[in-house]
Amino acid sequence: LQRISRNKAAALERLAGNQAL
Amino acid sequence: SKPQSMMGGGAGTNMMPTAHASMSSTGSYSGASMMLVNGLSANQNQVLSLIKSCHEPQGISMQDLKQKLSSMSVTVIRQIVDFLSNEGHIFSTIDEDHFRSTDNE
Repeated sequence: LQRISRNKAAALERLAGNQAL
Repeated sequence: SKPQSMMGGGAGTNMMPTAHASMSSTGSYSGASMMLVNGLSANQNQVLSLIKSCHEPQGISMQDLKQKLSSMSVTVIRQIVDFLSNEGHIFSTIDEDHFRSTDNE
């Protein structure tokens, strides 16, 4: 499912962004 | 709630922590009262570890979370899930009621 991988990619980005803070 | 003035000497300072969750301002989490080492509350950690423990491709459902976290209200679970999602710990899969963790490869 494309939706899942898209959501996951977005989530990983958020996670990386938060960890960078 | 009014501030209760201690009458008759302060022998024992019995502080009652009245957790007043003002959820209107940020709205992101009201289930977060005790912060632990990783910055998540006990409730948030519980939800996160449940989501982590599920290895279905579509993730864990809101129904499952409700069942396994019968001590928490649906509203609280939903708030925690929203918070974890905003933080990037989890993401929704087939719909807004199914979640997977980002770090259970």
